Amino acid sequence: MATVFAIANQKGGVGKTTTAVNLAACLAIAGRRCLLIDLDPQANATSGLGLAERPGGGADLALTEPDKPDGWIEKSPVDNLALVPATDRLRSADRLLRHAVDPARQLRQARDRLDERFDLVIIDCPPSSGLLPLNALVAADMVIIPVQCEYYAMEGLAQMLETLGRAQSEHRADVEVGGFLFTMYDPRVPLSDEIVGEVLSHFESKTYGTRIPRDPVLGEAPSHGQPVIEYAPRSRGTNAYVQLTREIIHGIE
Amino acid sequence: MATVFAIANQKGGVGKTTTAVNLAACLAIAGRRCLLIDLDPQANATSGLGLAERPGGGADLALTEPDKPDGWIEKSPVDNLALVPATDRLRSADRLLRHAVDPARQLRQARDRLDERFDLVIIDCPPSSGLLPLNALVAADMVIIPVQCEYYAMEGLAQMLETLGRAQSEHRADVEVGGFLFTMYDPRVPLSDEIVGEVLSHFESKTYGTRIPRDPVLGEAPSHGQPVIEYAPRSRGTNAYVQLTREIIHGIE
Ligand SMILES: Nc1ncnc2c1ncn2[C@@H]1O[C@H](COP(=O)(O)OP(=O)(O)OP(=O)(O)O)[C@@H](O)[C@H]1O
Ligand SMILES: Nc1ncnc2c1ncn2[C@@H]1O[C@H](COP(=O)(O)OP(=O)(O)OP(=O)(O)O)[C@@H](O)[C@H]1O
Ligand SMILES: [Mg+2]
Ligand SMILES: [Mg+2]
Repeated sequence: MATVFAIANQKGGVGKTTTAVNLAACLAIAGRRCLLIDLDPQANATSGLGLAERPGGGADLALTEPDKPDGWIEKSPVDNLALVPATDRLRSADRLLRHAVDPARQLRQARDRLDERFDLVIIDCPPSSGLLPLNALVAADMVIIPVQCEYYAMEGLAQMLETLGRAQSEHRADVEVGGFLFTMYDPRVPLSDEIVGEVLSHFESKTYGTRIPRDPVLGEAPSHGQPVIEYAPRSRGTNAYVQLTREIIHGIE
Repeated sequence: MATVFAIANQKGGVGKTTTAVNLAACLAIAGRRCLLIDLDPQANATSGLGLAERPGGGADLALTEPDKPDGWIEKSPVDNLALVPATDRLRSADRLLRHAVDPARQLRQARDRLDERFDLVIIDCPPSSGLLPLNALVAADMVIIPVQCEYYAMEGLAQMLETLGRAQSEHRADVEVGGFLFTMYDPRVPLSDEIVGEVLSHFESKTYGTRIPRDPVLGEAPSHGQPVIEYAPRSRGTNAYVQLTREIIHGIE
């Protein structure tokens, strides 16, 4: 039985891809059989693992031929980690899924086939509230909501929870909030602690204890096509994602 | 005759809203009659000026009733600066414009009415390549492309230029690149200069000389509902946007 996590937040640049790639890599290195699905047409998770985007034959097929995973799952450079690469065709998701009976439940149909092969599935989402993040939410058991320690990111949480509510009510998704995750946390910037305080006052029980610090190596690692645990194993960025991985494994096992 | 700028980049969190709000405010304070259009359903530019989002009667009307601007333009707290606030209805832009003859050219139809009243129009876009940024590109004379000094943001430039090319070829847009704008530039982070060097090697003639430094006041100002020139008038963030404003005025007058 695989546990499926969506990494979602319509606010842009909050650390969704950085969390998806590094969490998936840490889980794989901890011995779990992992699949990373890149549902973002920007294909950042794909290039973050050193692989190239291509026109089709990846995440677009996961949505249009969910019952044939051999056609869209491929190896990644990290042991125990497989990847469904983003493709250009994702850019017109509405057109891609126009003939589907229930366009929001396409990815969920792949669940049975994934349960046999993987322990964990991580889905990276684009910065939107459209059909792609909706497919991820409907397919997932839990959603991790990265919260950059900035004002606009905090304000966006209401909209993110509305999107989640719509997935549950209109599309029968049984996804729950796995947790809010503070990213780019910098205790030297007063706003960081203000945001943390504000979010904790509403969602403390649903917030991960791990806070991802602002660490330049997290920005450098993707330019080398590597997860941070391989690029800078002894960095604060790596320590934080290792700690988050422990927290998540502890929560599901 | 108004000059219309779109602020666009499908990469999330690169400083589109921060640039839209602060450029519009600096132009207004420099005595130009300005209009800021918030085309992002996140409504960050709207709240960055201290105003609240609402269900309808703002940017959604600019798209559906472009010939009746009195219905969607309102005052902002800054002299010389009017605002078209984002509204919830923007979230389903495809549905909103499904009856339009040419959904991509709706906002452009408002141009004539805006030319009489304003010197400059600034349009903030959401992080996508969909119908909303397309309307902004088709309506605009120039596009400002904020480039965060990070690897994923640089990689995304190819896709941004493709979107621009499609607007020009498929929707007869005559928008040109006004310039690439480096944002969150931090000379202490080696990657920053690497990214700058890479972008300049391809687009030097189209890159603004002004670089916006990483400055925490740019993150704090929106939480006070003010542009940075009002929140922290003597800061590096304010100096950079004042310099950018001079560079832009010099380019168009
Ligand atoms: N903790 C961190 N410290 C420093 N830099 C970070 C950190 N987390 C992410 N970054 C960098 O910040 C930028 C934004 O992060 P990322 O691209 O992961 O966000 P995202 O939410 O996936 O963006 P999008 O909305 O475009 O999909 C990237 O350049 C990334 O390398
Ligand atoms: N030069 C800067 N220095 C420090 N912080 C900045 C700077 N520019 C923007 N920020 C902050 O970084 C975050 C991202 O910026 P902003 O929201 O303007 O980007 P965006 O491209 O509009 O994002 P989205 O893709 O979600 O629309 C915001 O919290 C903003 O306050
Ligand atoms: Mg991303
Ligand atoms: Mg924005």
